[in-house]
Amino acid sequence: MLELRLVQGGLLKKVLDSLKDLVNDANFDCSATGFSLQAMDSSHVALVALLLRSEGFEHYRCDRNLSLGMNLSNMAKMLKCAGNDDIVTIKADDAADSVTFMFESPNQDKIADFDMKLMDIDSEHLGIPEAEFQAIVRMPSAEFARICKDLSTIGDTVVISVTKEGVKFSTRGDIGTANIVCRHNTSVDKPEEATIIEMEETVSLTFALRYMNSFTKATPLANQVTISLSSDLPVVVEYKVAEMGHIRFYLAPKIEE
Amino acid sequence: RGIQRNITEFYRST
Repeated sequence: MLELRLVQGGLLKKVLDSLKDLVNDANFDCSATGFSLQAMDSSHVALVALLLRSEGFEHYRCDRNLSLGMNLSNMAKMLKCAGNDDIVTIKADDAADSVTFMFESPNQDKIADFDMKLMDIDSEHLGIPEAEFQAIVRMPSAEFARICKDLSTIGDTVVISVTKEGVKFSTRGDIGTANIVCRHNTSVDKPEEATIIEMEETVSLTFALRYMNSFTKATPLANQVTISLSSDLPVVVEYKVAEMGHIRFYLAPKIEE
Repeated sequence: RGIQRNITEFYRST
């Protein structure tokens, strides 16, 4: 028996909106730790890892570890039917072939339940070791989204370089080139407007902008994004999910031909 | 531009 009650149901809507274009089907794993997911995009270039810790739910009952295979676009369709302020409860029996999403309006005057068929998904799970990164950039998530969107109108790839000068996002295309430099800046009115660059070593990596733009669908989840870089490793683009967890996107770099 | 690497090249299967 699984029963997870999330008062901030809107968070789950935002999580699904940030996943559904990248991944078609995925297993949601429920354990005492929390509600999690790891999935790759269909071309196995990017990976997403979601964790919503059990403490973040108002009620979290998970009698035994369960893996719920769901089509994310169908799940997103169902969650779209919840109000942004609704309380969302996810329910499933141990041997269930469906999952129930229950939506309660904040003043309890409307209660809806949606039942979605589960599916068997044979997915590969990857072990991701904790890594020390050469550079970690924290910046406003909207700024990062803007940069990815702007650069993708000019080129297909972005070179992200971190030096003492700051973090530079560069692209080139048929019509020309573009470089955007963001400097370390903590003298801002609000902490979420800060850009914090921690650098052990300079690093420069090339990534496909198509994936970066897909990751930025998570922008409504968090004011800040963390971009962790090391030479010859996938970049990690992380958005916090309130105080209860995170969504991390891993993207393999491109190499020179 | 460049050759796209695969994410599975970096992490082992569990």
